[in-house]
Amino acid sequence: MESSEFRYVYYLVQDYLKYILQEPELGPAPSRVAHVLRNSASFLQKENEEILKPCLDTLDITSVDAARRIFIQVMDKEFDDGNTNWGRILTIFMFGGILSKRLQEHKVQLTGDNKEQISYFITEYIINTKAEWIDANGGWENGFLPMFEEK
Amino acid sequence: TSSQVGRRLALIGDDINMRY
Repeated sequence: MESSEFRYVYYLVQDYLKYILQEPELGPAPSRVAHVLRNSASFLQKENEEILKPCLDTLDITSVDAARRIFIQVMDKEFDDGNTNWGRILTIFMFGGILSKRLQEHKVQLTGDNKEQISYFITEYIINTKAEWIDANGGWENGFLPMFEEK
Repeated sequence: TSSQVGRRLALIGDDINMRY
């Protein structure tokens, strides 16, 4: 049984991926944090997708398993200097969105099961490596939200 | 490679962190 913290992040990741994949049944964001995350991470994604494209083209993102491996490798590199900040946390969501779109472009059918797997490995990474930092830096409501809301 | 993407993401994250 996952912790309530895990379920909270899982629902943020799921909501962001649904938003990025433009799922037709998508309603309004289920919370303020989810709403701000949709806006700020997708803005960042639009801004950087083209810049990252030459690097991404070298990666073989053709299955959910490959996406998981690449995600872990990229994250390990991103955080190997030991620094964490809310901007970098935002890039975790952004990169999850980029990977999901890439899978779609490679004609990988993003079934409900596949999307759950992707949301799961992203959440697992955040919970296993960033939960303490997030908690020590105000959490989603008091750390993330004041920084990115209405900006 | 994944290392290049990781390094780029760190820079993008640090940049957005400074801007906000």
